[in-house]
Formats: sequence, structure tokens, C-alpha cells
Amino acid sequence: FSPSEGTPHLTINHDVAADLDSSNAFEGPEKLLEVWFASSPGTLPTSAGPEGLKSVDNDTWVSMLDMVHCKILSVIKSDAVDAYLLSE
Amino acid sequence: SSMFVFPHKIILKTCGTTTLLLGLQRLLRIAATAGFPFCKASAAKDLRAAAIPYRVFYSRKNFLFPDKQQGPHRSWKQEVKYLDDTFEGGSAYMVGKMNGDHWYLYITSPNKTITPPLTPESDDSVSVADSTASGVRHANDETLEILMTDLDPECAKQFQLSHASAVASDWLSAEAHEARHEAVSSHGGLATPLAEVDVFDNFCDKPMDESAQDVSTEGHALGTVVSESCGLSKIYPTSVYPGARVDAFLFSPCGFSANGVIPASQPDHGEELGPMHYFTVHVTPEPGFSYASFETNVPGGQRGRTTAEIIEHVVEIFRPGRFSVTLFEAKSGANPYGRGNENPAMQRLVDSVQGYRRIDRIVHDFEDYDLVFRFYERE
Repeated sequence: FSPSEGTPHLTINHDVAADLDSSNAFEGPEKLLEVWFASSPGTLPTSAGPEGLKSVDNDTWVSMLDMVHCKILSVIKSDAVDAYLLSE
Repeated sequence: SSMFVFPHKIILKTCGTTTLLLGLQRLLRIAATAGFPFCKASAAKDLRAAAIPYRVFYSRKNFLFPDKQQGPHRSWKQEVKYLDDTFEGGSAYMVGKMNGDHWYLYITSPNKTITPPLTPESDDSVSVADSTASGVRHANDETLEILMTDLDPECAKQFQLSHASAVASDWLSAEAHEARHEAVSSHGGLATPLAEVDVFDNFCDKPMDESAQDVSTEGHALGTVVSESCGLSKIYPTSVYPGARVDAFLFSPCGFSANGVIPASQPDHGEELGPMHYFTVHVTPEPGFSYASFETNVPGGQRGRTTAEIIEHVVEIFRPGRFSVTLFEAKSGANPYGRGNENPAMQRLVDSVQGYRRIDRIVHDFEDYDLVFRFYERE
């Protein structure tokens, strides 16, 4: 199986995902935060480059997610959006 | 929990006792580092090089156990204060019955001070956005959210590890193997067939075929099984949405999360070119506080599946005792509907859902978005 260029592909963070235990999770209702830094992908500032937030590496997101108490289980990377599946 | 990172925005949806808003300041600093406009250091508010957002949305359903929450998440009042201390021009709303299953929203107005020079590559894509008094906004910006409580016990059982393991065993039997292969083939591998799941430690970005392994974690493997068996993988099948991909995880002893990415319409289909879309599903199946959420920004009607069909499909998977449907949709112009015409979001949400009685129907007309909220109970 070899995906063509541009095909979304999956990366699994095996270290976290292998031994996860949700016994202490107690309810589902989520909090949803959506922060826009430009009105569209087509209006990014020159200083952000065409990739914008997508240029931020995983380790940097990990530092932010630590404060949220989430860990990355896996990621689907694609040209337009990166979808992170998180713990808890 | 899930996070979606686009070039221009980030969506973070977190469950349980996570402290979502405590990551906000770090997020703003990361965005500043990534090159987005930022404000100067402010010792009082600790806003060192924090990027200035174009706009912010924060929403949540009322919590079942607010006392167990941490940080500013114990009450809506505290969350609003935290957001007001961080952003200017925010507005907070409660949608739905105060003594029932209500929903909260915090929204800021578009920041018109952000008028960055465009990157050369971006000039063309501006033509598909539509300019309004509020600024430039991409067309087809809509989000559908279905929040379901009191799930049917038989449906909820599917998201228990013990049940999913039994299903997986059946699938791996000789007879079922062929059926599974056929099912996966017919869906174009939407839910990531087990043999195509690869494991890359430390997020190394190798092409899949360089270090492919045919084993995933148990959580991912069973998540894939559950996606297929419960019908989730058929919501956006690759036969209709080519290139769609799902990443699912079944927690131990129970609980389920899935993300999906759906490529936008192709120009040669005669449809408007748009960004990659997403959907996400989270399930807490425990009796007494069972809950499931479904969220997507795939435009309703794109390639044939209407918003009403999506709602029916999702509700059928969980058969909740109660659920709310929220459609948040950007207006497409200063006077988009014409005098006397109902807005598209309202037209798209049909009233009736088989087997359910509609209790509430609430419409919010924001500056540049419409919000339609509906609440249903099982008949």
C-alpha cells in the first residue's frame, strides 16, 4: 500500500496509545475551542507562510496539549488539515 | 478529544476533566511564533507575544458533573470571565432550556484590525471567498453538531472494549474475513483497514510503505472495527467522498473517539473548490451518563448527502433518548436570503426525525453567522 502524494496518511503515537486506560473518565460532554488567526487559508499573513499553523511541529503542540491534559494518540496528515486524535 | 489544525485556524475539542482553556495562552504564543500578528508584551495579563486572533468561538454543553471539572471549567460564568480577560469584544450566549439540556456559546466579532498582506500563493483563493461587511470569509463555512445523551444500551454496548473484542474475533474468523474484505473494499478503505494501519513512533513522517507494520495498537485496531460495525464509516463513504480517511480509537475499558478528513469537491465536478473538511465523533457509553457527539464541517448536500440524511444516520447509530442539533452557518452576503426567505441553515434542518419529538427550535441571527438549535426527545 503506497498512498499517492496528497493522500491523507495516518501516524500513530504508539508510546501513548498502547497502554491508555480510560477508567477514570467520567463524562463525555466536551468543550470546543475554535481560534481563527486569519479569515481563510487564502488570507494568511506573509510572515506565516502558506502553511500557517500547519508548519508548527508536533512537539510544540505537545507542550500546549500538556496544559490541557491531552496526549496525541495519532494524526491524519493531509495538505489542508492535520487531524489529531487525543487521549481523554 | 480531537484537534484539527488548518493553516489559518485551530479547532480543539476536549472531553472529561481536560483543562482546555488553560492551553489558550500557549496556543496564542505558538501562533505568534508561527508568524501571525501579535501584541506586545503585557506583564499584567502575561500576554507575551500572543497572537491576535481573527475571531474565537468557544462552546460546550452543560456539564453533568461540574464539581469534577478543573480550572475555569467549573461554571460557564468562570469560563466567560477567563475568555473576557483574554479577548476583547466577546459575547456569551446560552441556547436551549435553562432547566434542561442547554448549550453555551462564546463568540468574538471578526477582528478588523487584522488586514495582513497576502501571500502570493493566496491571491487566487481569495476569489472563492466572499467579501462582506465583516471581512473576507471563506464560502461554505458551516458546522453541524449533534449532542446525544441517554444512548440506547444496545447501541452503547458497541463502544465497550469487551463487546468490540468479540466483534473483532468474529471478523477475524475465516468466514467473516471475506465479508470484511468485501465491506472494506466497497467503502474504499474509509475506516483504515487493519492491514493498512501503520505504526510510527515519535511521529516520524516516513512514507507508509517504508516502515509499514501490519499491527496497530489495540485501541486503533478495535476503533477501526467499531467504525465499520456501528455504521460510522458509512456516513461519508469513500465511494461518495473519494480520499476520505478515518482514524478511530476504542478506549479501555470503554469510550470511543474518531476523526475523519474528507477532501473537498473537485473543480471538474463543477462544484465550488473548498478546503479539506473534517468530522469527529466522541462516545462515552457508560449507563447513567452515556453521551455521544458528532461534529462535521462537510457542507450539507455536498456530493448528495443532505444534512437531514447525516442527522438520521448518526441518530440511528446511537438511538439517544435526547439529542440536540446545532447548525452554525456563515451568511453568504449582506442580505443573502432575500426578503421573506428563510435562511439556508433553517431550510437544511428538517423538523422531523423519525422516532423523535421536537421540543425546542431556536434561531440566533448573529452578525455574520446563523445558528439554528433544535432539541429532540424519543417518542
